[in-house]
Amino acid sequence: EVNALTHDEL
Amino acid sequence: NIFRISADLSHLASIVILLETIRKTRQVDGISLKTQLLYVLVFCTRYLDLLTFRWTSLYNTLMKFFFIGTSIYVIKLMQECKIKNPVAYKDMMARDTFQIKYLLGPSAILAMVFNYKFTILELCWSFSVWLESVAILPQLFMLSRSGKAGTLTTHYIFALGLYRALYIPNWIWRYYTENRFEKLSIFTGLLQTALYSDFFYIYYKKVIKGGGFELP
Repeated sequence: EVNALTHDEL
Repeated sequence: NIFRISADLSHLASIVILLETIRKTRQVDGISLKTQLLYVLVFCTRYLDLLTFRWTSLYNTLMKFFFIGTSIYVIKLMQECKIKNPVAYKDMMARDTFQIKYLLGPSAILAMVFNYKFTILELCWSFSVWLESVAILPQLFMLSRSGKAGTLTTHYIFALGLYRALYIPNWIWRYYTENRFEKLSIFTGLLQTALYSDFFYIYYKKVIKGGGFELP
């Protein structure tokens, strides 16, 4: 499973 | 990881260089107001999650406030130049002629088409990554038209370009270590870096190897 929905980058 | 921290430091450096440029020259020579206004919009739409208080880390939150704060501060400094040095300001405005509606419109459409969820927060986030990928264009357009740029301005653009370029190995790293693959960030990041590629090449040839900076 590929995770994408966390915007923890700037 | 090392790429991510170097990227963020390079982003910080670019802002310090920009502020230093404005402070030192006491004017806005060579800086595009339009690009700077786009960055305010980029940071304000991307970091809307600050309002939800679902923070990832202290580092993340502090950086977000820093980028929003400094981007607005740059606009304030540029407006001060309008009063202190109206001739130079007018000269800058006369050369800052890129039509940003051609960046804002497509970014809004692309955000509607490509997003992770059709919510205000996610649409704004997607809009911000699309817009950031092209936000440097008014600045590059201004440079290519005048043909010359101050050393500090070129260092600023270089550090800013390097930041997104360094995010690319960071995404590769995260793909292998966390199985994370954020397609929107990666695609817009590649686009953004591609827009800088010509500039990187000229920067390498002219600034690193000595001599002035002139764009074709």
